[in-house]
Amino acid sequence: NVAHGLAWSFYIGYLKLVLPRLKDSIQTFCDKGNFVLKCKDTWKLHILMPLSCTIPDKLEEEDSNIEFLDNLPDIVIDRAGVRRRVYKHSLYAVYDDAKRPHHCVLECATPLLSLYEMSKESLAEFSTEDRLEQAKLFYRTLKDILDNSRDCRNSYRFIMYDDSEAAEDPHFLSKVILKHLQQQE
Amino acid sequence: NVAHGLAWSFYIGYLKLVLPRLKDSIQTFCDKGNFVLKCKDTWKLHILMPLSCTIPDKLEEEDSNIEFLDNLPDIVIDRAGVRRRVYKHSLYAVYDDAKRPHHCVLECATPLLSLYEMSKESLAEFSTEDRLEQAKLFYRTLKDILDNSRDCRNSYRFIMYDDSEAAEDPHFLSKVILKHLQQQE
Ligand SMILES: Nc1nc(=O)c2ncn([C@@H]3O[C@@H]4COP(=O)(O)O[C@H]5[C@@H](O)[C@H](n6cnc7c(N)ncnc76)O[C@@H]5COP(=O)(O)O[C@@H]3[C@@H]4O)c2[nH]1
Repeated sequence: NVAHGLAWSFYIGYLKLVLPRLKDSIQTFCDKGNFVLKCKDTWKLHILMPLSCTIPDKLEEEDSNIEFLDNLPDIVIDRAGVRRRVYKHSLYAVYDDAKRPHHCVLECATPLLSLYEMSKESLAEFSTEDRLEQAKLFYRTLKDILDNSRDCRNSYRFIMYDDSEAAEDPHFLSKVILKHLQQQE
Repeated sequence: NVAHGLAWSFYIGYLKLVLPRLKDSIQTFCDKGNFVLKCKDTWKLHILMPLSCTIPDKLEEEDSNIEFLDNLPDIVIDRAGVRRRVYKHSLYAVYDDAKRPHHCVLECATPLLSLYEMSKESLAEFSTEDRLEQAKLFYRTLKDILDNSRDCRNSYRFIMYDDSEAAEDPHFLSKVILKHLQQQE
């Protein structure tokens, strides 16, 4: 089960390392005078998981109501023989209908990108149906792992969504994000 | 099959991105006056894969004949909403019995670290026997993928080894690496 390994790898190789340090990283960013993240309930990594696994590299190209602001301070860790490997998070402003900005640390779940590309490589023998099933399994497995992780509590928020209707609304993605942010604010 | 997904993810999310750029990155490093990598046949990413999946974060702590020299220039890519994500490779000197240094770009296969940690987390229901089987499957799957990858040809070398005897020889790891390097020099 491909998704099972990807969920564990995402947790072990990334979330378990970075989530415990996230609030401090945001605090450092704010201390430098960047007072955009006012609401501490949103001091989390918001992880986008579109069911289609079509992951944009630049979110603002997906929806003009999303604007990249800056990266948080780098997290630097010696890992598996790579010295000073760098882990980064990006801060975005997401504009609502009243053009007010809502700030959050946001990124897509990179393993879904692997699922997408596997479904395009004939050698992988992995169909579009397999991919949808594995995307859901990835989410369920990751949710179970994180529900049981004390180190990562309250430092993340999953935004899983069915983006099959996304093409019809140029602001589909910002609306999905805002709905989740407003539940926290 | 956990290893199947990890191998594909390692190729799609890492090797396919970095290996085509590796020779240029080494060239830039040499142009700055660092003339250590003289033999172009060794201008490859040497990927260590110990069967036990016990992956050290600092290789020199494993074997005093291995010395970290420097990192190559960063590879910076916008990926899945993370802006300017950084990919790094580390350059090492590996000393032989005659104390001569042999230089190479070296790291461990990070997904094996995930397999190791999964075998330690009870929630993953993944035994030490599963882990050994999956480590071998990871290697076989990755080898198949890379044998078929035109973009990555000649830019990598797998160093898979059974490290069950490693504890008895403080220079086990450097000898394993040197055997592979000497086949290329
Ligand atoms: N040696 C090494 N150096 C790297 O820079 C690197 N980047 C990725 N990988 C390995 O390639 C594969 C595919 O990566 P992907 O990004 O899809 O998944 C990654 C990704 O979803 C997330 N992650 C890891 N590092 C970062 C990061 N810096 N920023 C965002 N996400 C990250 O957590 C997953 C597991 O990471 P690793 O367990 O380090 O191993 C990965 C993985 O096996 C790397 N391996």
